[in-house]
Amino acid sequence: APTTAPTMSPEDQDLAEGYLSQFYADVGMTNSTLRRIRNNSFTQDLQAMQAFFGLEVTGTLDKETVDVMKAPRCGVSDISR
Amino acid sequence: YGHFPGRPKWTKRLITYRITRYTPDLAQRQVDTTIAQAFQLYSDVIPLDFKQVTSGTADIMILFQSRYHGDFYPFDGAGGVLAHANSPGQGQGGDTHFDDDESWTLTQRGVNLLLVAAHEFGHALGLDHSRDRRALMYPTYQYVNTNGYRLPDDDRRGVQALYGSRTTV
Repeated sequence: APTTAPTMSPEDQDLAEGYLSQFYADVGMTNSTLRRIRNNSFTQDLQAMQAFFGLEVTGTLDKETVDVMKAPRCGVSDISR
Repeated sequence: YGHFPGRPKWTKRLITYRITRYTPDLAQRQVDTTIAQAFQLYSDVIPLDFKQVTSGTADIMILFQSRYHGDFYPFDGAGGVLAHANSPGQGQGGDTHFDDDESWTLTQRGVNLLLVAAHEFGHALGLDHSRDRRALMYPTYQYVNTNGYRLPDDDRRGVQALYGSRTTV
């Protein structure tokens, strides 16, 4: 039977935004215009993260992706700077 | 495995390191021994040697500290980010920092210092994160038995691509 996709909590959304900005964002994005660009690229960054970790690449925040984001890890970015 | 843009690496054979702040979780002697073991994992397979110094500026400066610790990347409390390190270079290049809000251990409990230190020293030698789940340079922490631990193949190939093999020199 069809099921409703679980909705991620605002806390998980905040976690994801922080995680992606820390580990998948380009450097130098500091002014407001560029911040808007960053916000628009949330889906792209999420896809990059899901691809890196071998998750299903959906661009949508799901439990499996959040679980990876919550795992203890190294503080070095996953995209080369 | 991966390397940082420009493939930064050390251009000398003897690399010095200095631990400027220790964690209270372990005896200083245990930290010294474990850090030396982590470097040994690399010097077993590449023609670099590592020497601890106790004064002055070393190539790789190491500290344990929580929250703000002098760079642009303050730590975040227990869990989350465990440690970070810079790629090789002058100044702060290679410097390695451990979040002292973690519970550092030599066992399966808490966060195993040998595994995290070896990972960070991979960065300090020029290795970027790997997508290979079995690699030491995979970004997330997972405990593995450290008895007789050796550098996984992916990481060995990555660091030998930068420095060559110790056995061939």
